[in-house]
Amino acid sequence: KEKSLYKIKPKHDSGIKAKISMK
Amino acid sequence: SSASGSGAPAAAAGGLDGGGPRDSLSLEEILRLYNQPINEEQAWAVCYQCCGSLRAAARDPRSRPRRAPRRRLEAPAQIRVWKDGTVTLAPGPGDPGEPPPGAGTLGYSHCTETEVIESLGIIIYKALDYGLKENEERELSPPLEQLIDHMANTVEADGSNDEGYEAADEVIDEEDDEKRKISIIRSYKDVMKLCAAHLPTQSEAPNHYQAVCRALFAETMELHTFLSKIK
Repeated sequence: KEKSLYKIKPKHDSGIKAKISMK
Repeated sequence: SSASGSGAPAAAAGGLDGGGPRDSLSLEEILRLYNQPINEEQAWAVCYQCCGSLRAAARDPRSRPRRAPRRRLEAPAQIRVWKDGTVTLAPGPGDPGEPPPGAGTLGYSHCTETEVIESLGIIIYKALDYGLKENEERELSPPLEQLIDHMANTVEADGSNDEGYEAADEVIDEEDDEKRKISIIRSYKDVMKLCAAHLPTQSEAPNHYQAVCRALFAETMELHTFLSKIK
């Protein structure tokens, strides 16, 4: 079972968040 | 614990319209009520269930009362989680029984299956990222990041993903290698296959993901009722 908490890291320029935000 | 945080009760109290029984909730309503992102299992489940209903609608559109025309998703408000665990797209302007597009609408237009999948991947990612600051990034498990990467068509040209996940080595095994075989997602079925491959027993995917979405609906409604009583 997944833990309810999740890890947060600094946004990376080549990470998925940056790629999604460019869509 | 889900409702912890100073903004949650206020957000929840105003999160749903009307006080009567509900048969469905939008993903936006769910996010606002919890005031936190969805978890990974819910993301897998919404992807699977949504693609299942889209696939069914595409194959037999006249038999689907909750018809889902092919169009890009623009917001989590367009994804509806039903009491029975079904996930559909909300009817849009121009759909049967809906008003025609007008000023201020989202301007739906019919598009390809891969475009719908891409937009779904983006919405799911944003639901996982809900509430995070712009300079923060959630650490997703590699399989889920790969799924979204492929759905949203953000995979690098060489087919590799960005490996920012420090704990990746401990969870990569033969099963993950099997999942990597699907390098390009072209259809709703491809998405469903990847979601099913995430489970220990793939044949359990329909029941499992329906149960996850059914629980998501039920727990959200329970939270809404609870917070409304407190208010």
